[in-house]
This record gives sequence, C-alpha cells and structure tokens, in this order.
Amino acid sequence: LIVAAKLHRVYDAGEVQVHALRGASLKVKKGECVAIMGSSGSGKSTLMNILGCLDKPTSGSYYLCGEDVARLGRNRLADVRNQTIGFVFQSFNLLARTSAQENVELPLYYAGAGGRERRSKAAEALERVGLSDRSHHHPSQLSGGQQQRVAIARALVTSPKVILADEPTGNLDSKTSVEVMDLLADLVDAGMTVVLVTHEQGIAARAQRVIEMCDGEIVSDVRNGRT
Amino acid sequence: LIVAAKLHRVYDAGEVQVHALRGASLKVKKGECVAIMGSSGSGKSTLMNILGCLDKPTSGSYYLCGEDVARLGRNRLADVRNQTIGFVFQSFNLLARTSAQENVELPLYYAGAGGRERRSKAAEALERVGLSDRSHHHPSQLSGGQQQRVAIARALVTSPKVILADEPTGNLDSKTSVEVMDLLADLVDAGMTVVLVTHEQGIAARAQRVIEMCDGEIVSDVRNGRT
Ligand SMILES: Nc1ncnc2c1ncn2[C@@H]1O[C@H](COP(=O)(O)OP(=O)(O)OP(=O)(O)O)[C@@H](O)[C@H]1O
Ligand SMILES: Nc1ncnc2c1ncn2[C@@H]1O[C@H](COP(=O)(O)OP(=O)(O)OP(=O)(O)O)[C@@H](O)[C@H]1O
Ligand SMILES: [Mg+2]
Ligand SMILES: [Mg+2]
Repeated sequence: LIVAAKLHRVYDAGEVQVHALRGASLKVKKGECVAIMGSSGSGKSTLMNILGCLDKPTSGSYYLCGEDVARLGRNRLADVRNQTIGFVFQSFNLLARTSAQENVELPLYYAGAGGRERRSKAAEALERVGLSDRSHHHPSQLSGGQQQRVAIARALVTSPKVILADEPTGNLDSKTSVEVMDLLADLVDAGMTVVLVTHEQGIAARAQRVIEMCDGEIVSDVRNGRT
Repeated sequence: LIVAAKLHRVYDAGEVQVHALRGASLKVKKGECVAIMGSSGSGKSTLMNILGCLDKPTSGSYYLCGEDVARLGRNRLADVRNQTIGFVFQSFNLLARTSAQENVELPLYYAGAGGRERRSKAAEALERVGLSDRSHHHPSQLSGGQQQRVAIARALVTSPKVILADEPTGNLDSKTSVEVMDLLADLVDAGMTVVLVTHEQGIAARAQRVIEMCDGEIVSDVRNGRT
C-alpha cells in the first residue's frame, strides 16, 4: 500500500539547512499496524507529513496505493488526501471557532457527502472516541485530550484506507489511551492500515511492527512478538 | 507556598454548564515536587490554570506565598505571574513569528531585564533543554518535542519560585523525558517548587507526592515511597 524509497527532506531555516530525513525507506502492507518511535527531532513527523501527502520530499520516491505521488497534480493530491488518508496531527489542527461536531464533519464536506450523512457519521465517530457529550464544544472549551480525540474522530470519519496518527495518545491518560488503541485495533481487523508515531512503549507494543528513527534515518524495523 | 481550598470552576458552554472543578483543595510546601494525574477531562489543566493565576475559580480560596490571590489587582497579578510562577502550557503557547531565543527571553523582558542579561539567560535556559542549535528557529521550524522544550526553557528563565508544568513530557521520547525530569529534579534540589501534570507513571514516580483527580475532584493524595 505504501512504498517509500530513499526519502530525503532538507529544510532551509535561514542560513542553516536542516537535513530532517536522510534516505528513509519504508514499505507498509494493507492491513498492517506499524509504530514509529525515535527521539525528539529524529524526523518522525517529517516522514508522516510526506506519507500523508502534506509535504514533498527533497528527493526519493513515494508510491501510495500504486500511484507515484510525485506525479499527482494538486487536485488529484487533494482527492487522495481526502479519500485515502485519515491524518491525526501532533498538534491536532482543529478549526478554532468551530464545534467538535463540525470539525469532524469537515472531511465529509470535502468528499461531497450530504448534510444528513455528514451529521450522522460525525456523531458516530465522536461516539466511538467517547465525546458525544462534547460535540457542541469549541476546541477552546475542550481539554487537551478531548481535542486530541476530536482529531482522531475526524481522521476516521471518512473510513479511509490508511490512518496516519502522529502521537495519537500523547495527551491521553492510560485508560483513554487503551480505548483509543482498542478502536484502532478494531479498524486494523476491519482491514484499515495504521501507521502511528508514539514515544510510549506500551502503545508501540500493540503494533505488529516497530520502526525506530534516529537523526532522519530508519535504524531498525522489527516485527513484534505476537502473530 | 500554595494553599488552595474548595476550588470550584464552572464553565458556561452555551446552554450547558460544565462543572470542571468540584471543591479541589491542595497544599504544596516550598521545595516539594508534586505530580497530578487523572483521566482526560478530569480537571487537571483547569486546576493548573487557577494555581498559575491565569484563571479565577468560581468559588473557593487560593493563597500563593501567603497572598490571597482573589484580592490581587490586575497589575499585581501580572507581577506575581511573571516573578513567582513559571508555567509550561499543555499546548506550549509559543509566539509564532518569533525565534526560540526570543520566546524564551519574553518573561525577562516583562521583568525589565536588560538586553545582555536577557540574551545570556535565555541562551543558558535553551542550553539546559538541549536546544542551543535551534535558538533561531521559529516554532513552525521545530518538532513538537522541541517546541515543548522551548516552552520549558521559557518557564525556567526567570528562576521562578514555582514551576507549574502541564504535561511537560507529553511529546518527548523517553530519553529526552528523563533529561527534562533530571533538570526539574535539580531545580527542586535547589529549592524550587514543582507541580506537574502527567499521564505517565514513570514521570509521576519521580515526584514526592502523586495527586489523583477524577471528575473535578481530588480523590487521592499519596506520598511516593522514596524519602
Ligand atoms: N519547517 C522546518 N524548518 C526547519 N527545520 C525544521 C522544520 N520542521 C522541522 N524541522 C527540523 O527537522 C527535524 C525533524 O523534525 P520532526 O518534526 O520530523 O521531528 P519529530 O521526530 O517529529 O520530533 P518530535 O518527536 O519532537 O515530534 C527537527 O530537528 C526540526 O528542528
Ligand atoms: N472553556 C471551557 N468551556 C467549557 N468547558 C470547558 C472549558 N475548558 C474546559 N472545559 C471542560 O472542563 C473539563 C476539564 O477540562 P481540563 O482541561 O481541566 O481537563 P484535563 O484534566 O486537563 O484533561 P486532559 O488530560 O485531556 O488535558 C473538560 O471536560 C472540558 O470539556
Ligand atoms: Mg513530531
Ligand atoms: Mg489538560
């Protein structure tokens, strides 16, 4: 499903160049659940942004569902983002003056879904992350972990092929983290592919594969003990 | 140092009222290190915002360094925030179009420190969180964990009496988390008082006391095994 080869990403920060990704290569099969770990600044979010078609690599190739992402025009790219990928940002990226319900409806709006379908699917997604009673709150009226769960619901609502989650449990207590991981596990059983960044061993332990990053490179890629 | 009694905080979210704090009472001595845990939405940040003089309780009393915070005028309150408290926000709250260096200098600017003192103290604080080589980056040019460390450096730079840290390691890998906790431990040894919110057992284990919150109430307050 995902075939990324020798990805490089160089940022220009004024006079200095930051080589955030140094030839990262990665393959993920349909229905796999992969965890990415690594120290702060090691390139995890940079890699996720490229996999999520939110950023282009400086060099290297990336094929998603068999398509060469580099060849996709703006509109086709936007469609792929909307229809194939559900992205949970490390910093949530919720619309400020918009309710949780409307934030979650947004991807369905872009997908052209009608009002009734949007409302019912968004309500269901919020139900799954335990936030039905906060659907009319705006992000500033939600706790950090609640904002994170709205971001997760938004990523699920279009039933995408791939979920890319950047620290999905960073602001969640252990009990709520387990609930979110159970939810992701159900989706994997149902055929969804999940790539998640985490710094918590307990979360990585639930993935089938754990990828370790260091200074922009993938330094290990290990299958977890369980079948 | 901190004496909070029967704190209540009710939010009005449209038609619904959210009773985020239900009579939380808390005492913290000078030089103590206290961890606050609890499920997502249990009131941790609400409590921290009141302790940090960033929000007023709906009812209840709060004495900081012997002063009744409710009686403080706007200016006095701003002084207390600037001189007594170092606050690490759950969502960092860094200034966007400003470098890491300048973000960390900000509290010193409000404290009236001269340019040379500001620059050298800010550089030292960034050094302590391992970000000397990122001092000229803007937040958008920093990884999540790097932004978090800039927020920590900013909270330390005025050598406040109290550090209030809301999930200071939420975005940090274990190694960097340990470095941050070592840093906080040194500050506690040097007489600083630290109250931190965390959802990670390993972090809470390093505090002298662990407070558990549930639905706006403090349900347990236990001393950790170590002296
Ligand atoms: N826009 C940018 N301009 C310059 N440098 C950047 C930019 N974005 C990221 N970086 C740098 O690239 C490196 C990798 O960043 P990235 O966000 O991928 O790290 P990360 O592994 O996600 O870290 P964390 O665990 O802290 O979230 C970091 O050192 C960061 O400073
Ligand atoms: N401005 C607000 N208006 C309405 N409700 C609010 C507001 N801010 C917070 N709340 C609600 O108050 C409750 C407590 O929020 P708080 O941010 O203190 O939780 P928390 O324990 O910090 O959670 P987390 O671990 O997810 O960060 C939550 O249920 C939240 O929805
Ligand atoms: Mg990141
Ligand atoms: Mg919080």
